[in-house]
Amino acid sequence: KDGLLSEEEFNLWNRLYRLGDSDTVKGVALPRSHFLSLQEDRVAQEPTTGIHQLSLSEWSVWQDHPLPTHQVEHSDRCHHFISIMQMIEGMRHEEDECSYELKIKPFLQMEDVY
Amino acid sequence: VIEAAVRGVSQAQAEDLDVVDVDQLEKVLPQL
Amino acid sequence: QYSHRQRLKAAVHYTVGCLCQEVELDKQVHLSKQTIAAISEVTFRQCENFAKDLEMFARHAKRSTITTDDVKLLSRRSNSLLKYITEKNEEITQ
Repeated sequence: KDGLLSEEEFNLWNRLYRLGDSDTVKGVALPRSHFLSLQEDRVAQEPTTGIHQLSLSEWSVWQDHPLPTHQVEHSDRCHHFISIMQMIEGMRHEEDECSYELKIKPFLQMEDVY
Repeated sequence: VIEAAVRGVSQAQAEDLDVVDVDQLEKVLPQL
Repeated sequence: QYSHRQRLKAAVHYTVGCLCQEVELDKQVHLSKQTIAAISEVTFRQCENFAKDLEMFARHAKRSTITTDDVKLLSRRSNSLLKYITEKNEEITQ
Protein backbone atom coordinates (compact mmCIF):
# COMPACT_ATOMS: atom_id res chain seq x y z
CA LYS A 1 0.00 0.00 0.00
CA ASP A 2 2.90 2.37 0.66
CA GLY A 3 4.60 1.44 -2.64
CA LEU A 4 7.36 -0.54 -0.94
CA LEU A 5 7.84 -4.30 -0.84
CA SER A 6 5.77 -6.25 1.64
CA GLU A 7 7.62 -8.57 4.03
CA GLU A 8 6.75 -11.55 1.84
CA GLU A 9 7.90 -9.77 -1.30
CA PHE A 10 11.10 -8.62 0.43
CA ASN A 11 11.93 -12.18 1.46
CA LEU A 12 11.35 -13.39 -2.08
CA TRP A 13 13.59 -10.67 -3.49
CA ASN A 14 16.25 -11.31 -0.90
CA ARG A 15 16.26 -15.02 -1.63
CA LEU A 16 16.02 -15.03 -5.42
CA TYR A 17 17.32 -11.76 -6.81
CA ARG A 18 19.48 -9.82 -4.39
CA LEU A 19 23.19 -9.70 -5.18
CA GLY A 20 25.39 -9.70 -2.11
CA ASP A 21 28.78 -10.40 -0.68
CA SER A 22 28.44 -14.13 -1.25
CA ASP A 23 27.95 -13.63 -4.97
CA THR A 24 30.90 -13.37 -7.37
CA VAL A 25 29.14 -10.60 -9.20
CA LYS A 26 27.94 -8.16 -6.54
CA GLY A 27 26.41 -5.70 -8.93
CA VAL A 28 26.42 -4.35 -12.45
CA ALA A 29 27.35 -0.92 -13.69
CA LEU A 30 27.05 0.81 -17.00
CA PRO A 31 30.20 2.74 -17.87
CA ARG A 32 29.67 6.44 -17.18
CA SER A 33 29.60 8.51 -20.30
CA HIS A 34 31.14 11.93 -20.56
CA PHE A 35 31.90 14.42 -23.29
CA LEU A 36 35.46 14.38 -24.57
CA SER A 37 34.95 17.55 -26.58
CA LEU A 38 33.59 19.63 -23.69
CA GLN A 39 36.03 20.48 -20.94
CA GLU A 40 34.64 18.32 -18.18
CA ASP A 41 36.08 17.75 -14.77
CA ARG A 42 36.17 14.01 -14.52
CA VAL A 43 36.90 11.92 -11.51
CA ALA A 44 38.76 8.82 -12.63
CA GLN A 45 36.64 5.81 -11.93
CA GLU A 46 38.33 2.82 -10.43
CA PRO A 47 36.51 -0.38 -11.29
CA THR A 48 35.21 -1.85 -8.02
CA THR A 49 35.93 -5.52 -7.42
CA GLY A 50 32.88 -7.64 -7.95
CA ILE A 51 31.01 -4.96 -9.89
CA HIS A 52 30.62 -6.21 -13.44
CA GLN A 53 31.12 -3.43 -15.98
CA LEU A 54 28.52 -3.83 -18.69
CA SER A 55 29.68 -3.49 -22.25
CA LEU A 56 27.81 -1.49 -24.84
CA SER A 57 29.84 -2.90 -27.72
CA GLU A 58 30.24 -6.59 -26.94
CA TRP A 59 27.20 -7.64 -28.93
CA SER A 60 27.58 -5.24 -31.86
CA VAL A 61 27.89 -8.15 -34.29
CA TRP A 62 24.24 -8.90 -33.58
CA GLN A 63 23.16 -5.29 -33.71
CA ASP A 64 22.98 -4.88 -37.46
CA HIS A 65 19.27 -5.72 -37.67
CA PRO A 66 16.25 -5.40 -35.39
CA LEU A 67 15.80 -8.51 -33.28
CA PRO A 68 12.29 -9.79 -32.50
CA THR A 69 10.30 -7.86 -29.93
CA HIS A 70 7.31 -8.68 -27.81
CA GLN A 71 4.52 -6.13 -27.35
CA VAL A 72 6.73 -3.07 -27.86
CA GLU A 73 8.56 -1.85 -30.94
CA HIS A 74 12.17 -0.81 -31.22
CA SER A 75 12.77 2.85 -30.49
CA ASP A 76 13.84 5.48 -33.03
CA ARG A 77 17.22 5.54 -31.33
CA CYS A 78 17.51 1.78 -31.80
CA HIS A 79 16.63 1.96 -35.52
CA HIS A 80 19.07 4.83 -35.88
CA PHE A 81 21.89 2.78 -34.35
CA ILE A 82 21.10 -0.28 -36.45
CA SER A 83 21.06 1.71 -39.67
CA ILE A 84 24.44 3.27 -38.93
CA MET A 85 25.87 -0.18 -38.14
CA GLN A 86 24.52 -1.42 -41.48
CA MET A 87 26.00 1.59 -43.22
CA ILE A 88 29.39 0.96 -41.64
CA GLU A 89 29.27 -2.69 -42.71
CA GLY A 90 28.55 -1.59 -46.26
CA MET A 91 31.50 0.80 -46.30
CA ARG A 92 33.98 -1.34 -44.40
CA HIS A 93 35.82 -2.64 -47.44
CA GLU A 94 35.76 0.54 -49.50
CA GLU A 95 39.12 1.88 -50.53
CA ASP A 96 39.78 5.46 -51.58
CA GLU A 97 36.37 6.41 -52.96
CA CYS A 98 33.41 6.68 -50.59
CA SER A 99 30.09 5.53 -52.07
CA TYR A 100 28.09 7.78 -49.71
CA GLU A 101 30.06 10.81 -50.83
CA LEU A 102 29.66 9.95 -54.51
CA LYS A 103 25.93 9.55 -54.08
CA ILE A 104 25.34 12.76 -52.11
CA LYS A 105 27.82 15.15 -53.74
CA PRO A 106 25.65 15.91 -56.82
CA PHE A 107 23.09 17.46 -54.47
CA LEU A 108 25.54 19.84 -52.77
CA GLN A 109 24.67 23.52 -53.20
CA MET A 110 26.74 26.02 -51.28
CA GLU A 111 23.77 28.30 -50.57
CA ASP A 112 22.37 25.45 -48.42
CA VAL A 113 25.65 25.37 -46.47
CA TYR A 114 25.62 29.12 -45.88
CA VAL B 1 30.04 15.98 -34.90
CA ILE B 2 33.04 17.16 -32.91
CA GLU B 3 32.34 14.63 -30.17
CA ALA B 4 32.09 11.75 -32.69
CA ALA B 5 35.32 12.78 -34.38
CA VAL B 6 37.17 13.23 -31.11
CA ARG B 7 35.98 9.88 -29.78
CA GLY B 8 37.03 8.24 -33.04
CA VAL B 9 40.47 9.80 -32.72
CA SER B 10 40.71 8.65 -29.11
CA GLN B 11 39.90 5.09 -30.16
CA ALA B 12 42.42 5.16 -33.00
CA GLN B 13 45.10 6.45 -30.64
CA ALA B 14 44.24 3.69 -28.16
CA GLU B 15 44.84 1.21 -31.01
CA ASP B 16 48.07 2.99 -31.97
CA LEU B 17 46.71 4.06 -35.35
CA ASP B 18 47.02 7.42 -37.10
CA VAL B 19 43.88 6.93 -39.16
CA VAL B 20 40.32 6.78 -37.88
CA ASP B 21 38.35 4.32 -39.98
CA VAL B 22 34.85 2.90 -39.58
CA ASP B 23 36.26 0.09 -37.44
CA GLN B 24 37.21 2.64 -34.80
CA LEU B 25 34.00 4.63 -35.13
CA GLU B 26 31.96 1.47 -34.72
CA LYS B 27 33.53 0.90 -31.30
CA VAL B 28 32.66 4.35 -30.00
CA LEU B 29 29.20 4.44 -31.61
CA PRO B 30 27.23 2.72 -28.82
CA GLN B 31 28.32 5.14 -26.15
CA LEU B 32 28.06 8.09 -28.51
CA GLN C 1 10.81 16.44 -51.34
CA TYR C 2 13.47 13.77 -51.97
CA SER C 3 15.68 16.30 -53.70
CA HIS C 4 15.29 18.82 -50.84
CA ARG C 5 16.20 16.16 -48.29
CA GLN C 6 19.25 15.12 -50.32
CA ARG C 7 20.34 18.76 -50.61
CA LEU C 8 20.15 19.14 -46.84
CA LYS C 9 22.07 15.89 -46.42
CA ALA C 10 24.75 17.10 -48.82
CA ALA C 11 25.04 20.40 -46.94
CA VAL C 12 25.35 18.52 -43.63
CA HIS C 13 27.94 16.19 -45.17
CA TYR C 14 30.00 19.09 -46.42
CA THR C 15 29.86 20.87 -43.06
CA VAL C 16 30.70 17.67 -41.18
CA GLY C 17 33.70 17.29 -43.46
CA CYS C 18 34.87 20.80 -42.57
CA LEU C 19 34.43 20.21 -38.83
CA CYS C 20 36.26 16.86 -39.04
CA GLN C 21 39.09 18.60 -40.85
CA GLU C 22 39.46 20.94 -37.86
CA VAL C 23 39.68 17.95 -35.53
CA GLU C 24 42.22 16.29 -37.85
CA LEU C 25 44.45 19.35 -37.73
CA ASP C 26 44.05 19.69 -33.99
CA LYS C 27 44.74 16.03 -33.21
CA GLN C 28 47.06 15.28 -36.14
CA VAL C 29 45.03 12.17 -36.95
CA HIS C 30 43.37 11.48 -40.32
CA LEU C 31 39.70 10.59 -40.55
CA SER C 32 38.78 8.36 -43.51
CA LYS C 33 36.06 9.45 -45.95
CA GLN C 34 33.92 6.59 -44.74
CA THR C 35 34.24 7.80 -41.13
CA ILE C 36 33.14 11.27 -42.19
CA ALA C 37 30.22 9.76 -44.11
CA ALA C 38 29.13 7.74 -41.08
CA ILE C 39 29.38 10.77 -38.76
CA SER C 40 27.38 12.77 -41.29
CA GLU C 41 24.64 10.16 -41.43
CA VAL C 42 24.52 9.91 -37.61
CA THR C 43 24.19 13.71 -37.44
CA PHE C 44 21.47 13.94 -40.07
CA ARG C 45 19.37 11.20 -38.50
CA GLN C 46 19.87 12.68 -35.05
CA CYS C 47 18.70 16.05 -36.36
CA GLU C 48 15.49 14.38 -37.51
CA ASN C 49 14.98 13.02 -33.98
CA PHE C 50 15.80 16.42 -32.49
CA ALA C 51 13.28 18.09 -34.79
CA LYS C 52 10.49 15.76 -33.64
CA ASP C 53 11.40 16.36 -29.98
CA LEU C 54 11.60 20.14 -30.46
CA GLU C 55 8.17 20.23 -32.09
CA MET C 56 6.71 18.24 -29.21
CA PHE C 57 8.33 20.47 -26.59
CA ALA C 58 6.98 23.61 -28.25
CA ARG C 59 3.53 22.08 -28.67
CA HIS C 60 3.57 21.00 -25.00
CA ALA C 61 4.24 24.63 -24.06
CA LYS C 62 1.37 25.62 -26.36
CA ARG C 63 3.67 27.51 -28.69
CA SER C 64 3.80 27.34 -32.46
CA THR C 65 7.42 28.50 -32.51
CA ILE C 66 10.38 26.46 -31.34
CA THR C 67 12.53 28.54 -29.00
CA THR C 68 15.93 28.24 -27.34
CA ASP C 69 14.17 26.92 -24.23
CA ASP C 70 13.16 23.89 -26.28
CA VAL C 71 16.75 23.43 -27.44
CA LYS C 72 17.96 23.57 -23.83
CA LEU C 73 15.45 20.86 -22.94
CA LEU C 74 17.08 18.63 -25.56
CA SER C 75 20.36 18.77 -23.65
CA ARG C 76 18.83 18.21 -20.20
CA ARG C 77 20.34 14.78 -19.64
CA SER C 78 23.89 16.05 -19.58
CA ASN C 79 24.84 18.79 -17.13
CA SER C 80 27.94 19.73 -19.09
CA LEU C 81 26.09 19.92 -22.41
CA LEU C 82 23.24 21.91 -20.86
CA LYS C 83 25.74 24.34 -19.36
CA TYR C 84 27.52 24.65 -22.71
CA ILE C 85 24.30 25.27 -24.66
CA THR C 86 23.09 27.81 -22.07
CA GLU C 87 26.36 29.73 -22.24
CA LYS C 88 26.32 29.74 -26.04
CA ASN C 89 22.74 30.97 -25.98
CA GLU C 90 23.70 33.83 -23.67
CA GLU C 91 26.61 34.75 -25.97
CA ILE C 92 24.28 34.82 -28.96
CA THR C 93 21.67 36.86 -27.09
CA GLN C 94 24.30 39.43 -26.11
